Amino acid sequence: MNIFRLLGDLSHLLAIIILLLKIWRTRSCAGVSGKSQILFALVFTTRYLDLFTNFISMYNSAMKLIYLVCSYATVFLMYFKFKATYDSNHDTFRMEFLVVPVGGLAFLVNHDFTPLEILWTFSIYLEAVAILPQLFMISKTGEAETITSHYLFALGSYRALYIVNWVFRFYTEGFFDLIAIVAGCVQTILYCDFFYLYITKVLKGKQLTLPA
Amino acid sequence: EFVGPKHDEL
Repeated sequence: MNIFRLLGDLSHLLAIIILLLKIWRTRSCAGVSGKSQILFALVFTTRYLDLFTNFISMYNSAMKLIYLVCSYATVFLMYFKFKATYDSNHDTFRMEFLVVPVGGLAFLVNHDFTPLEILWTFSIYLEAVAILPQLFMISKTGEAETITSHYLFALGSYRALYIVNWVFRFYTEGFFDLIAIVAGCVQTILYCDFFYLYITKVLKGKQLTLPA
Repeated sequence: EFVGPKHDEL
């Protein structure tokens, strides 16, 4: 564990909690892509199956459980409790366009051809692109609530911090996991455009709107 | 035997 990884994990946790609190306190999930949230729940489910097979630390297991519970809670709030506020007309990205190619790639490019390892690889690839329905939704409506943009910033920062962690681990431990690194870089690149808008607009007190 | 990286990250 190093400081970058810890900050990355905390940033990830912060993002998940910001989103849950936003939905709970406003009693609304307007502007949030349910498809991205379903994909994230799928990411955690397929990655954290090793909770049953591989013990790393209390911290590791606790965080996995928290991520899993929070992501399912978010999906539950969106599709059941506050379903009336879910903006499905704007959430039109087709999940199968991500899940099918990512599933195929996980079969072809992985560290080991075993069920758990393929599911882990699938989760890494899927996480890289799971935010696309959310970004697509924002590009359709042309705007995002400020709290939603805080959520996205925390979520994007998490993988960016992990990249620093991977550089650090490579030099200190000689550890590198090429699959995670390449997918993590793709994931971070997808957020770059959003980061730019966040810094130039939201941090200056304006709402995030896309140029016409 | 699987010799890939151990998945100790979240």
